[in-house]
Amino acid sequence: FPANTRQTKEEGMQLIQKYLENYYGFKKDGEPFVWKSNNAMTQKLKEIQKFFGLEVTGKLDSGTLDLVQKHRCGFPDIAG
Amino acid sequence: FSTFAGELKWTKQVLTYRIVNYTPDLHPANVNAAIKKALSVWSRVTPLRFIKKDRGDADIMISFAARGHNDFIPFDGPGGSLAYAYAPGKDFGGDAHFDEDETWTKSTEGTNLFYVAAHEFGHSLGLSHSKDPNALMYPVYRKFDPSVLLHQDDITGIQYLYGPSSNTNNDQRESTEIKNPTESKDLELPNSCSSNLTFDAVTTFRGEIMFFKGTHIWRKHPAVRTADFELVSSFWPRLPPGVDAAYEIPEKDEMVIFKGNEFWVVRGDTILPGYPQKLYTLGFSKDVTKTDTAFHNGIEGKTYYFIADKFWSYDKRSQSMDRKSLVIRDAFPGINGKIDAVFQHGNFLYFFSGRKQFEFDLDKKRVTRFLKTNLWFPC
Repeated sequence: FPANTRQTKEEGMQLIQKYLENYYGFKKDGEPFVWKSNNAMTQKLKEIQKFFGLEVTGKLDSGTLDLVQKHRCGFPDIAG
Repeated sequence: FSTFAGELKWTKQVLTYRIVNYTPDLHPANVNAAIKKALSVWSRVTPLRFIKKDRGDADIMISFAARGHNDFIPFDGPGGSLAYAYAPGKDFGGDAHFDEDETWTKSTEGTNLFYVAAHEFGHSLGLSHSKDPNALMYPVYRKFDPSVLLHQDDITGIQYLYGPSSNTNNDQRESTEIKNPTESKDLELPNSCSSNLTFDAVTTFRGEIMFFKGTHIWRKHPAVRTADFELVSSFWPRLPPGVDAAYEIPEKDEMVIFKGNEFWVVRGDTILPGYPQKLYTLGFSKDVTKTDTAFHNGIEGKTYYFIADKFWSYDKRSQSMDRKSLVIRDAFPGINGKIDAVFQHGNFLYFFSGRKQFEFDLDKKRVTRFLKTNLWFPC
C-alpha cells in the first residue's frame, strides 16, 4: 500500500513543532498548524537548519526530520 | 562555542557539587566516578576546582528524575531530551538534571552518564551550545568515544570565561583535544593499597583524617569505610603540591599546613589572610628551614615539630618554643629516625616513617602496634 504520507507528514510536523518549542523558543500563536511560506515556523525551521549546518530550505526535509529525532541535551539552542 | 546572555559565569574558583539522588541503572560508586571524571574534564583546562558535598546545599546540585520534576522543564520519556543544566547562578543556577527514563551506562551502549554529564557541566559553568559537530558542547548526543573529550572549541570557550588552568603544561595548551584524564599515563595516581604507600603529611580535620600525597589527599571519616580522593588544589588552589606537614587546632577550627620554610593557616577551604608566613615566626631559630611533620596535642596544649631525629615543642600556655631540640626517641621510645607524618587519634599517636606505621600509646609512653601505612583504607 502507498505509505500514508498524510499521517507521516502530520507526525513530522508535530515533531518539528515540539522541537522548535523546546529548543528554539518557538511560541505556537494559536493559529492552526498550517504551512505558509515565510511564517514564523518557516523562519524557525531555517534557524535549526542554519545551527546544524543543514541546507537552509525552511522546509521539513528528511535531513531535518532525521535530526529532530536524535537524542540530545534538553537545553535550548536558542534561548526563548 | 557560545556563552549565555550576559556571559553568566561563577565568580569563585572552588565550586561544590552534590549528587542529590542516584539512578538505579548504575552502582552509586560508578555514578560518583562518572560525575567526578566529568567535572575533571573542565578543571583540567581551567583554574576551577570541585569539592563534593554529601549533604546540604551545593553550587551544582545533580539529580535524576522522570517527566515533571518541580521545575519548568519536564522530561519527555525515553530518548529525545536526555538531560539539561542551568547556567551559573544562585538557587537552581548550575544544577544538572538527568532524565531517569534514559538507560544510564558507563559504556558505549545506552546513554553514557560520564559523557552527558561532561556536556551538562559545560552549561553549569557558563557554556551554551556549540555549532561545531566535534565539540562536546554540540547539542546532539553522538556515539560516545571514550578517548576524546574536549575539542579546541570547548577549551577556547571555557577559557574565555575562566582563563587557562594554572598547571596546564604546554602540550595541552597546543593540543586540540584533551585525552580522557584517567587514561593518560602522566597522571599516575598514588594507589592507597600499594605496599609501598608513604605519605607527605597526615592530620585530623573536622572529624576526618586527611592523608596528603603529592597533589592529592585522601579524606577518610573513621565511620565511613571508603576514602574520598581529591586534589589538594580543589580545596586550596593557592597551596603548592607536596606539603611537608599539617596539623589541626580543633579548638580554633584551624589547620596549619607547612611547605619548605613557609606555613599557611586554613579554616575549611579558606586560607586565612596574611599567609604564608615564614617558619621562624613560630619561634624556630632562623637556621631551621623546614619541618618533616608536626602534631598538636590539644589536651597538653602543646604542638610538636619533628625535624630529622629531633623535635621541638611549643607550649601554648607559656607561649614559648623549646630553647633547643630534643631527641625523638627520648620522648617517644621506639620511634627512631626521620618521621614522614604523625597525627593524634584519641589517646594514640600514629607515626609514619617510610612504609611503616607505629601506634604510640600516650599514657603508656610506648609503641603498642606496628602497622601497615594503608591500615586506614579498605584494602
